[in-house]
Amino acid sequence: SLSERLQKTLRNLKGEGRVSERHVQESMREIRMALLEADVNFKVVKEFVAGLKTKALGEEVLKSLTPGQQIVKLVRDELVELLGKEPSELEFKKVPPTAVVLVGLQGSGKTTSTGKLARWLSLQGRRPLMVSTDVYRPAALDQLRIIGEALQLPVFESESRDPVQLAREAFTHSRNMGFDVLLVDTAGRLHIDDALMTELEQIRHELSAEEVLLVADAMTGQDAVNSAAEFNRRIHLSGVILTKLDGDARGGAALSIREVTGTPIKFIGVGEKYEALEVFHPDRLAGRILG
Amino acid sequence: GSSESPVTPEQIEELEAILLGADVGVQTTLEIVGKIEDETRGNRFVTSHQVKRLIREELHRILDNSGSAEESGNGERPQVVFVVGVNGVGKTTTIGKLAHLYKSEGKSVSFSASDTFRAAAIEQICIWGERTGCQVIRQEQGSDPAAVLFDAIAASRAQNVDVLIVDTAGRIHTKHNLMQELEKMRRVAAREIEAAPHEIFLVLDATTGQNGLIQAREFLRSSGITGLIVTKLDGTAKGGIIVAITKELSIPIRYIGVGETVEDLLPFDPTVFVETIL
Ligand SMILES: Nc1nc2c(ncn2[C@@H]2O[C@H](COP(=O)(O)OP(=O)(O)OP(=O)(O)O)[C@@H](O)[C@H]2O)c(=O)[nH]1
Ligand SMILES: Nc1nc2c(ncn2[C@@H]2O[C@H](COP(=O)(O)OP(=O)(O)OP(=O)(O)O)[C@@H](O)[C@H]2O)c(=O)[nH]1
Ligand SMILES: [Mg+2]
Ligand SMILES: [Mg+2]
Repeated sequence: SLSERLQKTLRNLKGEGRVSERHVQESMREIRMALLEADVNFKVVKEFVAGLKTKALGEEVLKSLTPGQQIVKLVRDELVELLGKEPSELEFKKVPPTAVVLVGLQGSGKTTSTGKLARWLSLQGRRPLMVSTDVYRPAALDQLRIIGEALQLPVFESESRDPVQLAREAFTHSRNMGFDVLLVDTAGRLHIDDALMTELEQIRHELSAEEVLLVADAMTGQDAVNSAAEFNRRIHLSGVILTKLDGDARGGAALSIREVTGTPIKFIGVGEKYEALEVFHPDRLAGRILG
Repeated sequence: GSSESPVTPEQIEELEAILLGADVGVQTTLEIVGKIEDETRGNRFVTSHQVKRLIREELHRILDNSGSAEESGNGERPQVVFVVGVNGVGKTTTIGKLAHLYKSEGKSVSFSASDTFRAAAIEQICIWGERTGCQVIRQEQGSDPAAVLFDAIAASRAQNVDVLIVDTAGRIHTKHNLMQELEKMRRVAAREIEAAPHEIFLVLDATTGQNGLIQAREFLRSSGITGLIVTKLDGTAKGGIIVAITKELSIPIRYIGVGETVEDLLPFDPTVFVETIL
C-alpha cells in the first residue's frame, strides 16, 4: 500500500534527522507511481503532485515526528477534496417530470444503470419511467424491456426508431401520466463520432434535461480524460456514475474525470444485479485509489 | 534519468507522455526508458528522433511475435472457440465479426448462446446469427451455460459445422464462482471433443488501464487463453496495456476491433499498432 511504501521511503532517509525537502521529493515520487499505477491520467498526476509537494513542504510535515503518516494523511485529504468532499445528490425539478439522461462510451453500463436508478428512485417513493433511445445495438430495446419486467417498473415504447423523437414522445407521456422521473438510456458512442454527439445534444435539448450522467467504467485508463472532456464539452454533464467497482480496478479514472470536467460522481455500480448501486463516497474511493 | 545518460529530462518527459498516455503503464515505461538510457550511454547527446526510433524498436521487440501464431485448426470438427472477458468489452459483437470472417474463408459456423444470465444476451447473439447466417443453439435465460454448450457441440457435430463459437457472460475475474463456471465449460468441451476448446479468446477493451494486465493474468491462470482480441481501437484509446501483457505473458494478439459492424475486425498488425502509439 502507499502508506507502507512511504513509511519505507522515509525510514531509509531517517539517518538525516528531521524530514527534509529531499524526503518530500522522494515521497512525491512514490505517490506519483502509486497514482499512475491506479490509472490516474499522467497530466492530472503531475498537477496533483505539484500541488501536494507545496503543502508537504509546509510546517505540519517538516516539524512532524511521524512525517510519513503526515504525508499519507495529506494525500488522502487532498484526494477526498478533489473527488468532491461530500456525497452529491440527484437534482429534481420543482415541476415533474425530471429527465435524467445516461450517456457514455460503448459497454460502460448505461442500460444496466438505467434499471438500477429506476429501482433506486422507486424505493425512494418516486415514480420513474424508463425509455431506451438506443435504436442501433442489437436487442437494446429488448434489453431495457426485460430489465423493466424484472424490476416491475414501466418502460416506454413506441413505433418510432428516431432517437430524438423517441425522447420527445417519452417525455410527453411521462408528463401526461404524472411520472416523477424519466430515465433516458442512450446508445453507447465514441466522443469523436460527431453525428452521434450531435444526436446527444438534440436529445438533451429536447428534454431540457435536468441531469446528464456520464456512465464510465472504473477500469478505464488514461483515455478517461479524453472521452469525459469531450462529452462534457458537447453536452455539459451534471454527474457521473462509475461502474464495475466490484472488480479490482483501482479506479483512478474517477480522479481524472473529476479533475477534467469538475463533474461530481453521484453513484457507483458495484455489480450486475439491479440492487448493486451505491451513493458515491469520496473517502472510500480515495483509499482505493491509493491502494 | 541516470547521470551518464545523454537523454535529457525533457526527452524523458516526452517519452513518458507518449508511453504512459497510451496505457503502457509505469513499470513497462520505466523499463523502456532504462533500456534507451543504456543504449545511448556514452553518446554526447541523443536527438528526439533517435529516442523515438529506440522506442519503436523496443516496442517491436516486445510485440513482433504476438500476432504470428496461426489459429490451431487440427481438422477436428467443430473447432470450438470460446470468447471470454469482463463485462461490456465487446465479446458478443466480436463473435459476429469472427463468424463473418470464418464464413468468408468458406467455413460453416454456429453459435452457442452461453450467456444465459444478462438481459437480452440471447436475443443479441441471435441477431448476430441472423446477420451472419449462423445457427444459434440456445436455451432460456437462466439455464446452465455448460448445458447450452453441450447441446451446441452435439448439434454442431451432427451437422458437420466447421467452427462453433461460444458466447459467454461477462465476468469479473475476482469472482471465483464465475471463473469456476468458465473452467467447468472448458472441461465440458474437452470431454466432448479432444483438444477442445481449440481457442479461448480473451477480449480486452482498448480503453482499459492497468487492470487489463490483471485480467489477462487471471483468465490465463484460471482457464487458459490462446489469444487476445483488443476492441474499440477506433476510439482515442491506444490499448498500450497489451505491451505489458505481451511482455509478461506472451499471449498472442490475434485481432483488433475497430467498430461496431460485422466487418470491423482486423488481424493484429504490430507495425500499425506501434505507429498509433508514437
Ligand atoms: N460487474 C459489473 N458489471 C456491470 C456493472 N454495470 C454494468 N455491468 C455489466 O456490464 C455489461 C455492459 O452493461 P450494459 O448496461 O449493457 O452497458 P451499456 O453501456 O448500456 O452498453 P452499450 O449500450 O452497448 O453502450 C453488462 O454485462 C452488465 O451486466 C457493474 O457495476 N458491475
Ligand atoms: N466502437 C466500438 N464499439 C464496439 C467494438 N466492439 C464492441 N463494441 C460495442 O461495445 C458494446 C458492448 O459490446 P458487447 O458485444 O455487447 O460486449 P460484451 O462483452 O458481449 O458485453 P457483456 O456480454 O454484457 O459482458 C456494444 O455497444 C458494441 O457495439 C469496437 O471494436 N468498436
Ligand atoms: Mg446499452
Ligand atoms: Mg455479451
